[in-house]
Amino acid sequence: LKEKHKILHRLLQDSSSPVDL
Amino acid sequence: PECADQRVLAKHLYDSYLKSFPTTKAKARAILTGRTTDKSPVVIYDMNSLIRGEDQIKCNYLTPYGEQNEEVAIRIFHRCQSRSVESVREITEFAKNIPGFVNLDLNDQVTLLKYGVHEIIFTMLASLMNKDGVLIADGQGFMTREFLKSLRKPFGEFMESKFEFAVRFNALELDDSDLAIFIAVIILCGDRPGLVNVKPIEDIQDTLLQALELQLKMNHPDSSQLFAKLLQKMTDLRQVVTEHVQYLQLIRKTEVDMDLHPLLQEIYKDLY
Repeated sequence: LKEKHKILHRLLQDSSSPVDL
Repeated sequence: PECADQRVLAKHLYDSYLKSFPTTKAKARAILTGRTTDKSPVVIYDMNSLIRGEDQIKCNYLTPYGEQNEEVAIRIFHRCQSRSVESVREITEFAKNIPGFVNLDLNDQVTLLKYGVHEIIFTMLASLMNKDGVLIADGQGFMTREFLKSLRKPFGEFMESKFEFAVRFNALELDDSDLAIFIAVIILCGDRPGLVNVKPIEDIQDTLLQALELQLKMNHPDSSQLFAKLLQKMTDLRQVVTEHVQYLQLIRKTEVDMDLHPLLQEIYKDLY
């Protein structure tokens, strides 16, 4: 699925990292 | 102790929401009701006020394709697209801050966003709307519902279902701290088509639902059945998205030259 959603996948992988709770 | 955990989660989601989404409901309501010292929004109600507004409103996405000579209805449609793309970015950042989200199967993360983003876009759009119009360009402008309705077919009907939803949704009088948890609940829906591993998604959503129920009890003690009413809105939202996708299919059929942003193409492909 991620192959068909390259931009969405990139948004998930890139930019700011998640905040720990 | 369980309640304390739920309050920590609620606070965390609210903080992430404030970081991810620049135009809050609090800011939008202050502008819409005139309770702000900021400049009043430029009201766009016809073609002349649109042209004046375009000079006055400073915003990158006003002319995303640099085509000022495009037909008005198509120009407005392109701007809606640009704003949607920006919203998808913001929602993705917010999703990554929901505890447990980034540990899910990556394909499932993609699926949850693919199906969730438009429900969230229309939830948050309601914050910018009243029955008469919608704030645009981070509150710099206000475009009337009548003006949008007057655009040529099929664009004139494009926003109507969103206004109808917004009026009903805004009657619940949620604030940004409620919306932060509600949006997280929408993202973590275990019934999205094609999910690989549903159980961890449902586990996170259960925790979020408990936090949402407590939040609504504490923040709206006099509003009976608010939690149940809000969950009912999730069904309405799916209907709004389904209609939106049908409109887009119609527009793509009738407007042969209409281009759709690649990110939105990915999301709409095989959606419903």
